[in-house]
Amino acid sequence: MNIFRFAGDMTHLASVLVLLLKIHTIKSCAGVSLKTQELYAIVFATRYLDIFTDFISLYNTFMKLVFLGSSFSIVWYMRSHKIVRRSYDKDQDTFRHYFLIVPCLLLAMIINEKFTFREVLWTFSLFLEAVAILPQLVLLQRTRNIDNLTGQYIFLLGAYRAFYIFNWIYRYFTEPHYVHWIPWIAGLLQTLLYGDFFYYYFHSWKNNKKLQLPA
Amino acid sequence: GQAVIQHDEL
Repeated sequence: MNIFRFAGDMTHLASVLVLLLKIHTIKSCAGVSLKTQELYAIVFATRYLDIFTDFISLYNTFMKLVFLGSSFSIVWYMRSHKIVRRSYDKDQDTFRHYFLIVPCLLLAMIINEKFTFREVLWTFSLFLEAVAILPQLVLLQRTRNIDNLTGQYIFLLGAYRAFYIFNWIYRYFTEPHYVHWIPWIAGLLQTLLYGDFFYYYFHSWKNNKKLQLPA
Repeated sequence: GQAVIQHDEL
């Protein structure tokens, strides 16, 4: 474990807690894409298949349970909670996220470190996570208004993977033979997808004005 | 290679 990875995990944890807190306290999911949340639930479900078979550390297992629990409860809130579901804007959240799942699965069948069930799904979860934010960014551009909590959620979600990139650089130089091109490239692409959001988020913060993405 | 690749990152 290194400081970059720990910072990344804490930032990731903060992002899901911000979203869960927003939905739980104000009982609203306005501006939040259910598609992105469903994709994240799939990402964690396919990435943590080893949760019961490989024990890495208490921290690792605990965090896996937190990410699984939070992502599925956010999906439950947005789909089934009688009050929260009313604020879900399904007419605007129309990104066909199944068009992301199939290509990621096919790609994972071709590009992986080992052609086994778990490894292919683990690779699939990396590719899917790289594009999972797209429905949320599309919804943002459609609705144009973005409340602070949703903005913070997306910012933290993008920042966590940026911290992971520093973690990979650190591990590359400190651990011999530590080379994992697949998460590195998927993680880099994922962070780049947040590029324009970061740009507008930073400017709205600097000029202290409401965050608006260009149409 | 190893039988099962252990991923220690989240």
